[in-house]
Amino acid sequence: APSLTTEQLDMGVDWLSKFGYLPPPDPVTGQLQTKEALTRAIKAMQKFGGLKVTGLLDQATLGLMKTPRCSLPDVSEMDVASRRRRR
Amino acid sequence: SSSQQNKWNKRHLSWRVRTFPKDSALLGRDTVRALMYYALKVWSDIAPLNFHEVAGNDADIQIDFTKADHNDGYPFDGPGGTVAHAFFPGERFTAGDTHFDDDEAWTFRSPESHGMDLFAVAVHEFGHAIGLVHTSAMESIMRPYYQGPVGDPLKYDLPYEDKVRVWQLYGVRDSVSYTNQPGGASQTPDPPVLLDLPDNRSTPLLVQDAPDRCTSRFDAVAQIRGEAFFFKGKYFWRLTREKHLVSLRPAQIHRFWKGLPPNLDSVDAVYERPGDHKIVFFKGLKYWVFKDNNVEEGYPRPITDFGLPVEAVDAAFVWQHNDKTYFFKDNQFWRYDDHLRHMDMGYPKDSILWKGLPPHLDDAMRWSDGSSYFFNGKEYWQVPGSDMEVEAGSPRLIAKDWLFCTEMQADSPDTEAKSTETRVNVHRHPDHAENGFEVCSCTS
Repeated sequence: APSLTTEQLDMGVDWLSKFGYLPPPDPVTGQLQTKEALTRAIKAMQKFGGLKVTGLLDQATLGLMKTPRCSLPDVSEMDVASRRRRR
Repeated sequence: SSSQQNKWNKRHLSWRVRTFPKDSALLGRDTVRALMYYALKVWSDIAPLNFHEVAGNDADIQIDFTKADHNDGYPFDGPGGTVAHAFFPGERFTAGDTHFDDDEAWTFRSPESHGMDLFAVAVHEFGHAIGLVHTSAMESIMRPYYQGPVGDPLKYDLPYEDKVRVWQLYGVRDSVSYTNQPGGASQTPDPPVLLDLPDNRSTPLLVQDAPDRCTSRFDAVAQIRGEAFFFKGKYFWRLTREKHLVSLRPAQIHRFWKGLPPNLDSVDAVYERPGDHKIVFFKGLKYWVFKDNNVEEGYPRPITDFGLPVEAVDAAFVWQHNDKTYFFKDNQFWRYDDHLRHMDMGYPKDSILWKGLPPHLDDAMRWSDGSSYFFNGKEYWQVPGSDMEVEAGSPRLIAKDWLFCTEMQADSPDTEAKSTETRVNVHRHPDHAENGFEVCSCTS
């Protein structure tokens, strides 16, 4: 995939946080997302959206992120917590 | 899909469009209300839920068109991006509330390129409002991504995946009343209920014996889903909640209110029952209960069910002040509790207690201004709020204040009287409608 611009990466991380795929960055430490967490989040979003699961912010993924949609997250906090517990 | 976000414990849910799209050139208010009605009906057709539109501020599902940050934690972002959201039943203060981004170009029966199909998005959001979360199933209406228009609201059939998920939440509706027969065989859809023009549009010419709204006296008058219905013979006129006459031509009762006997030539009284918001029609010793515009099974029944000892009812209305139902016959009235379904003690009483009302009534109704209105002949009396005395300016002429007739039309001689008494002194009032000005009201 062509290399991502910073803007695209920022948009992608914001989008993934907004719709529940990434936990919001830690407000205290400002801890940024780890690369693994980001890859996991992208894969989850691609799977939920019916895309090929690559773990990369490729064009198809960025395209879906631009599609009009409902504001509600795809993954509720409960699911994130229960997945953490399972892990 | 992730776990369900709880569900409503009650089955009767009220809704109201509190704010409309600013750019209503694209979609009129009545169209927006009709689309909300049908989007909710998609779910109530298959689940044991009943939605009814209300006028007040206490609706379970408050629907708003708003934009940008509107202080609910889900700011909109201009055209595209996020287009709508709804709150799950478990939310404390906002349960069921549904917001549409007013920066979107909301459309109805338009190509996808013209904008966002309001019906499709509303079905999705009301899925949240009853407790469904997003799903990844490609054909589901609960996919988070906008997938374009879903066709005609009257013919829309929910994907099976979504039916199963709502049945898991609420069980199956016992008497399924599909908008469409399951399995895709599309039968002629139910006529739009209370939210679109009665289906007499297909009869371009007025049927000859149709009454004239400007010279008639009315058999029954009722507020139903916030709108006013004036019944005369086999016909009725309808006014929107803004008192706009839906059509200058009357609609035929039998073609809209399904299930009344074909030989019924008029009705005595009509009212919308508090609690379940069903609609009750009276004629002689009998009454019928309607859910929306379809009569329920097992009717007609005798009016003795209400504990009424009389042979007919002149008037019936629900007093906003105490949510009790009042029946009038000649110079007596009864008070009935529709929530407990029994007559209150100490009735009948003499209707003289309602100071200033005439001794006989054609019907009565509550209205969204908080007053109660009493109709007899060509006149009406207004009783404000919790008073039991008519307000000073009564009576006034029905034809001019409700049915947009000019003074000349309204004052012409009565074509027929419901009772033998003649009208001797018709009060002259300042003319509310400009002379010769016909009011046309466009709805969806």
